[in-house]
Amino acid sequence: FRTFPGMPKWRKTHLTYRIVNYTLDLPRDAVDSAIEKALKVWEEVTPLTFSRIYEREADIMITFAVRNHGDFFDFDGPGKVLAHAYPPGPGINGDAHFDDDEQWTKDTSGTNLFLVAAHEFGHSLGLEHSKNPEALMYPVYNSSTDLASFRLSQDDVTGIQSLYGPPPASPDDPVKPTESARPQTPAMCDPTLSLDAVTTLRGEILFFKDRHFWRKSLRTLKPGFYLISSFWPSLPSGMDAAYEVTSRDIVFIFKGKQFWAVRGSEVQAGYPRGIHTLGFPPSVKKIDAAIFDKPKKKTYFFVEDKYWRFDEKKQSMDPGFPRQIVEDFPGVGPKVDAVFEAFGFFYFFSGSSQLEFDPNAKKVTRILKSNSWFHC
Amino acid sequence: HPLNGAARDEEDSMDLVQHYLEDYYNLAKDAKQFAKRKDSSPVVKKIQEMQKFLGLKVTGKLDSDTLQVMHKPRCGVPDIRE
Repeated sequence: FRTFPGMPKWRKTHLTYRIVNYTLDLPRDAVDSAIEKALKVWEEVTPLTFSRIYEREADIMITFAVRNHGDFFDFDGPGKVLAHAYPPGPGINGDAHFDDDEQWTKDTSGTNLFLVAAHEFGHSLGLEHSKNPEALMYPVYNSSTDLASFRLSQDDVTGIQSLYGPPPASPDDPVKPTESARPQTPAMCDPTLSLDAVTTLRGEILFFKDRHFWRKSLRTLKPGFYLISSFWPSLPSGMDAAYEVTSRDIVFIFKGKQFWAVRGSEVQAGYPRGIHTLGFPPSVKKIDAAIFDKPKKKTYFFVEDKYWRFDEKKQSMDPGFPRQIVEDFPGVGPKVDAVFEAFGFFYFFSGSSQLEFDPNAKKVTRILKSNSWFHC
Repeated sequence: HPLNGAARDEEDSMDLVQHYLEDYYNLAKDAKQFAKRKDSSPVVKKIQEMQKFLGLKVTGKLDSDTLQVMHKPRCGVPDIRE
């Protein structure tokens, strides 16, 4: 990705837009919804929000024009230049112009207005063209884009978040009590420390909490402490669960109804996906914890006092689930915050406690503090 | 479109190439006829820059892939500016 020279960006998170006039190629409401959808693409991965105004000067003025239209960049009739836009700033800056000699369409039979608008609004927010052919900000229009599964590329997300940062935690999260307006940095040796999720990753153990994670290698006593976004900018903070499928070198991260797949620091394309694609019933709104049982090639998903078993080979849920956690993991639960596997034991976290569980003997072998791995 | 006469095509292409390199890759405007200078090093350099940016094979020549991309619809914001 590239930003404009001098990195111009909007110094506020709430922006206004105005559709100054309309193309006759599409019904007005189709133009309205294409523009709204195109702005939402960026809204979903940044703290930015957009609202429409109908008069006066908006931050992003949207016009359809042909040939010479008052700025020094004439349009050129059908084909070739489809539209252009200006980087953030006052006046014409931030505005987007669309060549009305094109045939604008809702699908890809002509020039798709949503796709071109989403690209131009990338400029309006401060992104230049990207060399990545997969990126929305690649300069050449790709008529074969599958609109149904359209997604920003990682390059686009990294780019826009380099200007505005990731979105705040989603509003439908349970609101966590916080003493002060600024998110706190969790204290590693706080005896009351609870964790969001724990997973292994290529031989290390990652302990996630709010916007950060501790990274523990078995070679060092003390863990490193990092911002999640410094490794995975597009991942949410305050995740629910995480587990590693070691045989595929993939870590799955869960938050709410969505889950992501990462390989090292690369978020895999095609994510996030909905958790219901894994076979959960609609009543499941989030996952509490998950762990991959390597010998059995099964993944256990813990949700409140129940758990599901997922067959990683068949890529489907085993029949006969959910079951009560306490039935098959005596001593564990009723609720689990996080779980991971080490030395053949499952380590279950609940609040500030941690249980070492022997899956073969089916019994808790030790009760520990949640931060016992940090050598406080 | 049905094929035009070849000579006409050639002329059209040179126009398109010149404008493409001037508008998006900051080729300096020059009064000399573009067809005569298309093999000159400044123009070759710009063609290479464009091919590199757009992920094409970097040949410095106006091969068919390069011409094909230049004909594709695109955004009017320059790829490389001063």
